[in-house]
Amino acid sequence: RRYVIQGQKWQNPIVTYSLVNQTMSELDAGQVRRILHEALGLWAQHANINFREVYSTDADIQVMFARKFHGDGYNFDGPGKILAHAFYPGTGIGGDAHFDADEKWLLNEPLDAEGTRLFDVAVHEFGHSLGLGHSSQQDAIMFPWHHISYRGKDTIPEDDRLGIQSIYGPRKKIYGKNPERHTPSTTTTTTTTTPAPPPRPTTRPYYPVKNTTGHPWEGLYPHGRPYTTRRTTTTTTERSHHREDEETRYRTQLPATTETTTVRHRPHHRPHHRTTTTTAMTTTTTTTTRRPYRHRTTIHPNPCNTSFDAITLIRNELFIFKDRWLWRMNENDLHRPTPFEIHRMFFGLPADFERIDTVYENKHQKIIFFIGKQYYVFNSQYLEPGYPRPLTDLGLPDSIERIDAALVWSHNNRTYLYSGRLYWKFDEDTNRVELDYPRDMSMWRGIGYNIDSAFQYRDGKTYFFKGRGYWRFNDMNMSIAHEYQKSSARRWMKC
Amino acid sequence: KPIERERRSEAKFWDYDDSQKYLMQFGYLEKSNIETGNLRTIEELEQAVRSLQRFGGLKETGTVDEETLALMQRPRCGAPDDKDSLDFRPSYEVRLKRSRS
Repeated sequence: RRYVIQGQKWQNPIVTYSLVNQTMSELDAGQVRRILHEALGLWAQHANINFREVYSTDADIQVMFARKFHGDGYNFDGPGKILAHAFYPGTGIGGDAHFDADEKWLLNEPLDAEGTRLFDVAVHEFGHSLGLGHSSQQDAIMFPWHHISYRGKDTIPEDDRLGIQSIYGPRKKIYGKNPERHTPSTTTTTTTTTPAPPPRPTTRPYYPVKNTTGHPWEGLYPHGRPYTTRRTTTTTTERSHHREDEETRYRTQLPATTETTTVRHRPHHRPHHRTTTTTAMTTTTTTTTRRPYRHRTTIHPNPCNTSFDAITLIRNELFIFKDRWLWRMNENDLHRPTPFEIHRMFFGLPADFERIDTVYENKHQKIIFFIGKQYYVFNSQYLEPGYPRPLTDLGLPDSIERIDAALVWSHNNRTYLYSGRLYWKFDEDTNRVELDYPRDMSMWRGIGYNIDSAFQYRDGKTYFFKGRGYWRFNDMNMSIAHEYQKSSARRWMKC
Repeated sequence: KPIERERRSEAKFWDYDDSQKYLMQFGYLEKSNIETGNLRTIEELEQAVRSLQRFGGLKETGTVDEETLALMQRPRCGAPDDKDSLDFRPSYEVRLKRSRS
């Protein structure tokens, strides 16, 4: 197979890159940055693309040295075998290049020295970051197995040159100037003026906080840091759409977009009155405690225009959760029942919780709620003593900030937990996740990352929910059974 | 049976499970079997080994011989070789691309 193009490419004329964890003690950060710059410069000499080094989490290509499990589902394996990996162009983790910190990296040593030249591997990995796949040409830079592919000649192997030029086109000649003197603009790295980000906690491996281009559903890395919107080529509508969507996900309800429902509260219940003011780009919620009302108008989300925080069968009844509300759907009802507040059915949840992350009923008929880094075990409607407990009690890594979904999979009736790009199989008997996990969510082909919920319905099928829509899953093929259904409301909320 | 014993000795560095993991990791074998537990046919395994041998420039025998074992133990990039592997690409873009097509 000759060179392979992976379909994605960088649209922005200048691609930024950043060495994320410069505190790498073994290697000299300055030398590493020089080598990264040379490796990118080699591609820039042969294609119409330019690079600029920045030192911030806004970079398109974030370069990281990490070892073993480092949060992307593709663990490194210590010295030897896997040296590095990189992701094809895209938002989120797209474009990033990760190098195995357990390798013996050579920065300046001569070719025959013992170890792995960082330059050779970096050129290869940046080929992926630009959109190239592996080539079976043994002399090509994109050949999967490590070899000295480039020895300082003034050109790269033909297979790589044709590959990169078929994505970005050849390097444009600058007329009217002496072309010999003109070197690709990548060689002029302008040190960025953006202030260096605060020193990162060295207590645990640092994960780059990547941005997203406003795709409404991208939310969190597995360790829970939210994406921030970055200067992107997306149109402002998309971005405002993203901000608006982002807010709907996290803000308390506003009267404008939701029905108002009067819910009577028992007089002893001290209601908190929430006022929400939304300025241009931010939502501030001020909470004031007022004297108890005999009743108050409480607003629940518009069930026909919302994503779900969780949807599951409990005692074979369908429960749908959003923010502080739950709908108890009865199959025989023609109409949707009125929602009520979660803490009026499940006693023992924290009084100030905004929303639950997910919930499921296990094979011991216990009802397990996940909120943030804790989980709550309910025996029917009552919290069992000794709960909540931290997620680490289940064998999950401390870097996990929340569980997106908990599923008893229809294929094998085993429990799976999903968070960000990763998932675990959970052993209900040992009450811990199984050893050979986490794995990357790409195993569940077509579902993508950062899902909202998943459950097995009475029809014995498995459904995944993300944003306002859902997929039915084909267990045997391990892929989605049909295209994304844009509206869950009709099927699940009887809208 | 000397032949059987001889074959088994070839894989003394690596048992078949490691070979399967390698082939799945780099896109030569369907990974989903890990979760579904579906069994594989011998043809599927031999075809995967042949693809690996072709990509690595080896003689295509379909069995994990010495050269193939040596190739599997060489340092390499962690990205999969299968050009259709979507593992290293943000998958919602894939869906976007599909819906566009």
